[in-house]
Amino acid sequence: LGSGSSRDDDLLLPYSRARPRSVR
Amino acid sequence: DCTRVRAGSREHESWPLSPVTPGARGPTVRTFVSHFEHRAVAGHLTRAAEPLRTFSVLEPGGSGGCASRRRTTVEETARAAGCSVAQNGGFFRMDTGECLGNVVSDGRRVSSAGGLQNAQFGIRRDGTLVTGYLSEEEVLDTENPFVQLLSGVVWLIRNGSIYINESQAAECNETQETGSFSKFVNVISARTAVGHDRKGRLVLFHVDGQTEQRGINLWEMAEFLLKQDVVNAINLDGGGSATFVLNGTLASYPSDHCQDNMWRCPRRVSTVVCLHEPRCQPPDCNGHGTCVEGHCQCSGHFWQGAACDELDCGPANCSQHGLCTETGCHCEAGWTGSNCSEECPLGWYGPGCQSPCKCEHQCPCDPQTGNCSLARAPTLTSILSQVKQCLLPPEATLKAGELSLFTRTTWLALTLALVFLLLISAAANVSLFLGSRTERRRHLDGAYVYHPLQEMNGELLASEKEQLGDTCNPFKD
Repeated sequence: LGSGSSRDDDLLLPYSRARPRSVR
Repeated sequence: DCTRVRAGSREHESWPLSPVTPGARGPTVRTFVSHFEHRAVAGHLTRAAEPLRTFSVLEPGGSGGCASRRRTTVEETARAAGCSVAQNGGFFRMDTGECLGNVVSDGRRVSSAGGLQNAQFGIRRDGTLVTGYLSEEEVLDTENPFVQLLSGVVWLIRNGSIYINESQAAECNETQETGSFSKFVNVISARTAVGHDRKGRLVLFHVDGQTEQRGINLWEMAEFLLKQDVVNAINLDGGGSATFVLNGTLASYPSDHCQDNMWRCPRRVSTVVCLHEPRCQPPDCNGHGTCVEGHCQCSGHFWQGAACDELDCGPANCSQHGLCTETGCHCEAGWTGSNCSEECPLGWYGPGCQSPCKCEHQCPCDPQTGNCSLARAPTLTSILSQVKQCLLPPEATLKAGELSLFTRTTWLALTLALVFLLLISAAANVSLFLGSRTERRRHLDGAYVYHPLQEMNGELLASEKEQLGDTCNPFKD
């Protein structure tokens, strides 16, 4: 249907992207 | 700062395989427009029976998608896999395309969360539906391995109760910047979820929306699912990832904008949850059959069972003298026949009686080993002839010609000797007979005397004397 690619602009993230969780 | 739980067992619910409701056909898709606090929200609720055979977790663009960190629209993945209903699945890194969490797709372990604690939903090989938290050890279990598994964030409903607060504590929210996790829980947006109901049917949930503008939060989603008799469910990726595809075609209103922001475009996502025609378990029928409408049709005469993984050579089961293989009974040495119930014919031995005995004078041999000993012969005569022929010590045996000559001469001599003896004895008998006759004649013409035996043998008894006294002696002296 050639709808084209999305802009990925509606982000719903459980963890903020600021700092990846450091694993102990 | 989240800990990895490598071993042991974590909080989760296991729902055993439910009996198949007769007549249950493909998935049922319900479309709704419901009101949540004066907001009209459109969405789909899908139920599917026999999830073990109708539900799959798919990698983006098919097998290997996670390894190559592919991102593909749900339509593309669903069409290629023949899904009748499909939705976006687990979370992924937007910048790298890395699949996050645990992924098991159609029995293939694709990726592991290494024990990081997020909400899991999966199906084990025996059909058990598992929802909740798992240690790495439980994810990698091989006794009853997962055939489908994916990770979400927030266990929405546990055993018929809302479990969101407990999830926030379990899923490392305290380490985040202020409120990102709790914002994730409470903001309205497009949402998707996966779970199961009390009848063991798989449930897919999807609502359209846009973060902070349209849609629902996790509490409203959980309430809606509870009313739909869902017993366990987890929250999957939402926002611009939320996509619903029916028979390979987009059937929802994604919130991401296209490059031309007049329009909305479905996002290229990572894993996909897919409902399809019942598949065989395993899909390839263990390589011994073909899958027709979800049922294995076994190839050959001997593969049996729902998964064509049982060999059956009939009730005789190869008469305990062989092994049942996919070409039938494979007989032990010394036995033959379709059921290994017949001994090897004389003169043959070994597995399937394929080897001819190698004994002198074509003597039979041991049907198992081929040793040239006295093999079992079926009749007395053949045993006798066999004994004669096969037990003579080697030096005594002559060549075939000599032997027959030797036999003939012997027999002749033996016969002549017997005839000669017969004649002599006949002559002897005749002469004796004639001799005795003349003797008797001579003997009979002369006087003869009778002696009663009593007198001959001693004193007469008194009674007998008296008797003798008053009667004349009937006998002449």
